[in-house]
Amino acid sequence: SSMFVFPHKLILKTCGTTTLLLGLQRLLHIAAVHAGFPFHNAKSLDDIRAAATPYRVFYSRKNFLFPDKQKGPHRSWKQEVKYLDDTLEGGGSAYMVGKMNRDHWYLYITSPNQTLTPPLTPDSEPNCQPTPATTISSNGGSSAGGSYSQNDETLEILMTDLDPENAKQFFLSHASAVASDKLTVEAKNARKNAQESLGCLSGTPDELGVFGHCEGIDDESDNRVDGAKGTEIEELTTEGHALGSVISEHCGLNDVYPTSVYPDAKVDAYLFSPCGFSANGVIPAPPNAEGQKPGATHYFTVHVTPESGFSYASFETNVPGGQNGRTTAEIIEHVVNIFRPGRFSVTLFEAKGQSANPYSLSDGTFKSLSMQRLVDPVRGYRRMDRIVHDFEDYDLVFRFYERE
Amino acid sequence: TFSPSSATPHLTINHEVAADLDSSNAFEGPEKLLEVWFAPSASSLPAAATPHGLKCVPSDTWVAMLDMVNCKILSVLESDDVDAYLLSE
Repeated sequence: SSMFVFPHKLILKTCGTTTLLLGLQRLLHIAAVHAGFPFHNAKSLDDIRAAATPYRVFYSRKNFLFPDKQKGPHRSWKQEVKYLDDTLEGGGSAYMVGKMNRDHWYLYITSPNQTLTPPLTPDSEPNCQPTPATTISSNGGSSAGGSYSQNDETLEILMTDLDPENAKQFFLSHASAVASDKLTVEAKNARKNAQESLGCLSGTPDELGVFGHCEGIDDESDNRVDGAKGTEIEELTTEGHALGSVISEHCGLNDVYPTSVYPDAKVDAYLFSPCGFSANGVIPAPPNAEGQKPGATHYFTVHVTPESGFSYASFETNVPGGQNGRTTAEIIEHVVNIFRPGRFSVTLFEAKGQSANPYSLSDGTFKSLSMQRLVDPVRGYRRMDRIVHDFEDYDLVFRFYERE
Repeated sequence: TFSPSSATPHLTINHEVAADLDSSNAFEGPEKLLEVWFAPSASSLPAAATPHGLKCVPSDTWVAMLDMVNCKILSVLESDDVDAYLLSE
C-alpha cells in the first residue's frame, strides 16, 4: 500500500483486506486540526467530528476477486458508495467502467466544491505552524484566486494473470538468489579493483612476474573481509527494503523513469515475505537547459501480488507523459513488458484544458490529449474495449487489452 | 566531494515495522484508491491553512488514521512537493 501527501491533496492506495474508507473521517479531521483546512460541521476543532471540507474526492477500484473476504464497507460497491455519500454528505456520482462480467472498474467522484476558492497562500510564511482554522460561511468563500494545477493527469495500469516467469521475480526465494548473485559479483569486482590498485594483476605466476605477490591482500585479510561481507550479504538478501531495491533494478522498474532523463528520481521499494512487492517513486521534474527545475515533483507507485491464480500488478503515475520525458505509450509498453500480463486495463484521467493543441477530427470535433495518447497499439496485445467518459472537468479514457 | 542535490528526495525507513512482516494472507490484489483534495492546487491553499498544507502534518499523526485502515508505515520518501509513504499490507 502507499500514501502520497501533497500540500493540497492526499492519495491513499491500499491492498488486500484493508479498510481504506474507514480512515476517511479521521483524514478529514486531521486536515482540519493539523493542516488548518476549513471545516463546516462543528463549532470548534475540539469536536472530534470536526472535518475539513474537501475540495473534491475520487475513489476508485477494480472489481475485487474475493469481495466476500473484504471487510467494512468494501464488500460491495453499493456499500462503498453509501459510505462515501454519508461521510461526504452526498454530492458524489458513482460509475462503473468496463464489462460487468469481466475486469471492470469503479469510480466515485465529487464535483469541485465552489465554496473553496481561496486566495493564494503568501509565499513568505516562515514555518508550518497551523493558523487558526475557520468555518466556511453559508454564502461560500471568496472569489476564485488560485492558480489551477498544470499537467494534472493520472495514468493507471491494472494487470492480471501475470506471466509466471515474470511473476517469479517477486518471490522472496528468487529475490534472495538474485541479491546474492549481485553481491557476489560486486564483491569480486571490489577485490579485483583493490588488487589492481595495489599493483596486483591476475594471471599465472610466470605471467605476473615481479607483481606476483600482493602485500595487503593476504589470506587473513581476505577472511576478515569475507566475514563482514557474509553478514552484509545475509542482511541484503533478507531485508525487505534491500531486496526491494535489488528487484526494482533487476525487473526494469528503475528504468521506467531512468536517471539519465530524471536525474533526481528516487525509488523506495519493499519485497514482502514470502512474496509481494510495493514501490513508490518520487520524480522531481528534469532540469531544463539552464539547469533550473521547471516543474513540480511527481510520483509513481507499483504493487504486485505474484501468486498464480490471482496474480495482479498495478502501476500508477502522475508524471506528465511526453514533454521532455517519456511518452505515455512508452511508459505503458515498458510496464507491461515487466509483468507480461494475460490482460490489463489502462485508465488515463486528465484535467480538461491541458492540451495546447487538441487533435481535430474530420467531423469538426476535437480529441483531448488523453485520447491521442492512448491510440498507440501495445505490441503483443489485442484491444478489447475502449470507453471514453467526458466528466465536468476531466476526461477519462479506459482501455482493456488481452494477450494475443 | 559529493553533496546530494537539493531536489533529491530523502528516505527514512521504519525498521521496527519492516522487520517482521508476513504477506501470506494478502491474497487480494486489486487495490482501493482514495484521493482527497482540499484545494485546487498546491499554490492555492486557503488562507487559513498552514503554508505547506497537509505536508505540515507530522508522520506520527497519520499513524492513527492508518491504524483504522489497517496499514503501517514502512518508510517515507520526502521531497519538496510530495511525501511518499510505503505502507504494509
